[in-house]
Amino acid sequence: SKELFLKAFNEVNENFKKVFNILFGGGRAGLKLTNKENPLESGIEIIAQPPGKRLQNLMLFSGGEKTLISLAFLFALFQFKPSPFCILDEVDATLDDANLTRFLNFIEQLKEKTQFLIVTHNLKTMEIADYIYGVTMTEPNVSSLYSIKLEKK
Amino acid sequence: SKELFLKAFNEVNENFKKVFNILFGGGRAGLKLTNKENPLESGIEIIAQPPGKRLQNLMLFSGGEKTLISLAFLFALFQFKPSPFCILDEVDATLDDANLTRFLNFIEQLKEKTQFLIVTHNLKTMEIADYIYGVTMTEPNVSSLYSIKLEKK
Amino acid sequence: MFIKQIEIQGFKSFPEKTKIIFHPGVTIIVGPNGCGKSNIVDSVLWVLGEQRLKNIRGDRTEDIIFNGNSRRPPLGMVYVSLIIGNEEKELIIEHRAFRDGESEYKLNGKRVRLKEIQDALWAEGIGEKEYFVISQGNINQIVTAKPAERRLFLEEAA
Amino acid sequence: MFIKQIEIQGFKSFPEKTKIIFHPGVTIIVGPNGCGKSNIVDSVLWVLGEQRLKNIRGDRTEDIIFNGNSRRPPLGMVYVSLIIGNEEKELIIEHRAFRDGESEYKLNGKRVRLKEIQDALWAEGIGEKEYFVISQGNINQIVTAKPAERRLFLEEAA
Ligand SMILES: Nc1ncnc2c1ncn2[C@@H]1O[C@H](COP(=O)(O)OP(=O)(O)OP(=O)(O)O)[C@@H](O)[C@H]1O
Ligand SMILES: Nc1ncnc2c1ncn2[C@@H]1O[C@H](COP(=O)(O)OP(=O)(O)OP(=O)(O)O)[C@@H](O)[C@H]1O
Ligand SMILES: [Mg+2]
Ligand SMILES: [Mg+2]
Repeated sequence: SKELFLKAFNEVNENFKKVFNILFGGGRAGLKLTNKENPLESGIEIIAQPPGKRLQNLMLFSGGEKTLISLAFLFALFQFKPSPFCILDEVDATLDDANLTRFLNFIEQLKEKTQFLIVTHNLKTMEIADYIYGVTMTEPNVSSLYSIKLEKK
Repeated sequence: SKELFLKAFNEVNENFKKVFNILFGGGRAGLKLTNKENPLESGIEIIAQPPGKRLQNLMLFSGGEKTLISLAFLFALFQFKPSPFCILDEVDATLDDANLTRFLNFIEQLKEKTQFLIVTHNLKTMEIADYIYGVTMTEPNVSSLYSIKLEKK
Repeated sequence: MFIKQIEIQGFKSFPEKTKIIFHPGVTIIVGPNGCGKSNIVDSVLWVLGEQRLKNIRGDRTEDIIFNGNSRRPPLGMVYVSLIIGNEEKELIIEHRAFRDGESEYKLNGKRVRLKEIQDALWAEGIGEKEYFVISQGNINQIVTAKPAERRLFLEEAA
Repeated sequence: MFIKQIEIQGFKSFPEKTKIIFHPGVTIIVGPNGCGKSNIVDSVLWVLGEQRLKNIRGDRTEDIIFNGNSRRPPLGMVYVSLIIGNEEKELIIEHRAFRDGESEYKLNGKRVRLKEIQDALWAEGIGEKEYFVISQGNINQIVTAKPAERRLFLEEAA
């Protein structure tokens, strides 16, 4: 229904502004309906302005910035309606250290309500693990798993 | 002309087999014309078999494997007809340590004939640099460059 | 609700029955290129009814069945089960398929159509798999998507 | 032949005239997300005549001209020059454009059409820019390409 959708949109929009701020360490962002008169037919536009930067075509952002904006949108949705679990495959591949740290801190906030399965090559990402599985192919084309013991600090 | 194309194709094919072997530390690979009777209209197929693995649909390979196969093709072309310069933007993002090392070793072979400009976040990639430029935005939306002094070992 | 277990047999690089236990919190999966990490992600998409094999890097059913190596022959069947639940209840979702294209789904041991599984997940507040599975290389699609496509994400949550 | 220098003024995040000197061998470019590394790559594509702005993450000419920040106003002009050469000779390629869409190319100081630049590069054994510039996220396209598209790469070398 129209009311339900608008209620969800407005709440996710508020979340998006805050999550964007946290992930980018500042800046302003928001979501915009392309068709305000007809919300049930409307698309959703992303307006993003990292700290100090000018508003610009979303495509001009860097690879890492696009990933961070995408994650902000996803997490904004999760804050509105948590998914019980979330599987992320190498989403951290293009994030620099500073952005990676803010991303990982945010995962630690969300993990109360959402179980995360994260595939990564990044050593820093491994640090937020409650459990780690290593995958190998001791025999070609045959995968096997093993647990990696964690010494929690 | 048909002869020129076939000569190029065969030579690049030979290079591809060898480069693939070096980058994957073994295995077998090759290029195949989709239309043998009509080479000037033919597409080029890639057949790849990492060490011990079975021949399979190219799409089934992992992200890192696809990158390595793509680089093998590119370098096979460069061995046939070196490009004077080559610009690579974050091609190493999905390579694990072992594949990254073989990739970097190969760059060091090619750099005699080809100048490389490589954008990266990877510390290991920085080790093969003859020169390093750092880019920053001390002022938002304004990029500035600075040289990073290298202590060559 | 959380994922308690994934069991894989015959799916891509998992010829042997492989049981993976999960707990609440953050589980990290690591390993070298091509060792099978994304194949695990693909198996979850597949057991939840991924119809477009392109989305799990395949073209035909035979692509996602273990195709053998120098020592082992190809297999003829693929099976994945997913157990999600909490302390009070459990949902066991199974998908089995054969090289000839035949396939069947089961929910808590009973053979069902895919729709019944989707309804059962929906009743538990679990939406479309695109909402909670981000495959390798896909995260930026939220930014590069058309506004109408992005809307679908919100509809999942609404 | 190698790239000796790139000079950028007004292109994306380079409002100030920025001269970057290069030498033979391997030059590595590093920096945090969004600092401008890929913009340098885009400037090379643009000076060499990239017609499809989508390939350098833009839609209209104004996207690739410095659009200002809280302290500086947007600029009205974008200029990139590329010097390639060796000890014996040099090719100076320049591309200038304005917000209204007007643009001009120069080769060694003389105003030319883009075709003349492409011919001069071809004479030096330098092919299409897609052959020697791999933009961020694009490397896997060689594997995911259709066989006919892959052929274009070989034609560049043949
Ligand atoms: N049908 C199949 N039968 C046997 N092995 C398969 C099949 N499909 C895929 N594989 C194997 O799975 C590998 C790819 O695995 P996967 O994509 O999970 O790697 P990954 O761990 O995600 O690597 P990366 O870190 O590079 O992303 C292929 O190289 C192949 O060996
Ligand atoms: N027309 C423009 N005017 C001003 N600044 C611009 C313009 N276009 C792009 N930018 C700036 O360039 C940034 C993107 O730069 P770029 O893509 O080069 O980053 P990068 O260093 O490659 O980052 P990453 O490591 O994430 O790939 C944008 O965030 C924006 O600040
Ligand atoms: Mg993978
Ligand atoms: Mg970049």
